[in-house]
Parts: sequence; C-alpha cells; structure tokens
Amino acid sequence: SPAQEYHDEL
Amino acid sequence: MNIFRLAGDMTHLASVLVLLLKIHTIKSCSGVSLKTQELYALVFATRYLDIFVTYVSFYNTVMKLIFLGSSFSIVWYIRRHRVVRRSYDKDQDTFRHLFLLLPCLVLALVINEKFTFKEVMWTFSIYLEAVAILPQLVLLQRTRNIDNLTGQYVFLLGAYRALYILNWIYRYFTEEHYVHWITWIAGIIQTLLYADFFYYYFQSWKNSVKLELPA
Repeated sequence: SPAQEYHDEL
Repeated sequence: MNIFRLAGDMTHLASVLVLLLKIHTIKSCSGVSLKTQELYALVFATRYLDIFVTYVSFYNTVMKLIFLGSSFSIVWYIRRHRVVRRSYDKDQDTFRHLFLLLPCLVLALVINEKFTFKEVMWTFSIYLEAVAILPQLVLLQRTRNIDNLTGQYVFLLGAYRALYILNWIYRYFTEEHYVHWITWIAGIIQTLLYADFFYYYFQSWKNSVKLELPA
C-alpha cells in the first residue's frame, strides 16, 4: 500500500 | 538503499553513540537536554510500534533496536544514574514537553495518510521528531558553555536530516510514485531548525574558536 512504502525508512 | 540514506543513518547512529559515549565515559550529561532525549525516546517508541510485526530488512530491525535501546538508555542515565544525574542542568532545561507534544498529536490526528492507530502514531512520531531538538537548542543557547561532544552531537543530528533530504530527492527521481508530503515537509522544517546552529558551528570551526551561540 502507498502508506506502507515509506515506512522502510528509519 | 541509496548512499544518502546509508550516510544519513550512519550519521544518525554516530550522533547517538557520541552522546552515549560522552555520558558513559565522562559520567556527565551537562549541556544535554533531558527533554529532547525523552522526546526522542517517544519518537522511536511510537514510530517502531510494529517492529516485531512488519519486517522490512535485517538492517532496519537492527537499527530500530539500536535507536530504541540507545534513546531509552540515555534517558535512564540522566534520570537514574547515581553520578550522571547530578550533572544534569535541570534549572536550565525548562522547555515544556506539552508545548510540542500536544500540537504534534493534534496535527497527526488531522493530517495523516490513513486514520488508523498505527498510522496516526507513525505520523505523530514524524511531527515530533521535527521539533524534538528545540529544548536542546534552547539549552545550548542558555548555557553558552558547549563542550565539543555536545556540539558534535547536534551537528551530526543536523547532518543526518540534511542527508535524508538528499535521499528523498534521489528516491523521487529513481522510484515511481515516491511522493510523501508529510515526511518531506516535516523533514525540511526539521533541517531548517539546525540552520542557525550550523552557521555558528562552521564559524567556530573555520576560526578554530570554541563554539558559542549568541544570546
């Protein structure tokens, strides 16, 4: 989901 | 992962280690804002809520554990350590948590990408991280007595933010659909907060004099 993809950053 | 992101993470890691090392070896936390450290502990706790649920990579999990562990250790040292806590500038470190916490919480409830508990907490952590350095900057300005390690700590934190912006620019051009206004705006504001500090840091470095912020 688009809301998830930037959660790969710290 | 691109080079800017990696360099940013390593700078972030270095900043935390510099601070922890200072406190652990010198047994002093003078010039360090407990308020800022508590806010960072909360930032990591709310951002990494799903640390054992959502797996991104081994690297991510290890780094998250390090950031959680180090931030809570620093808070523990300043509040509980028999020797360290005596060096805490309590009377100078008067910034109110609530002034930052409340607006960030309200903003996260209103402006987020998805209205779920996890996502709102994540957004809250992004907003809070953007302003969590403020008590530390205020303390630096008040005490005027900035030791090298505290100066390096703040410098490394600022560098980490600047590198993350380069990382976003890189990702924007190399990945599809990579547009994240919330993170970007919060991140840019966060980096701008260091602009003043950076200016005086480089001045003192250029002229090889002790770092001192104007009152």
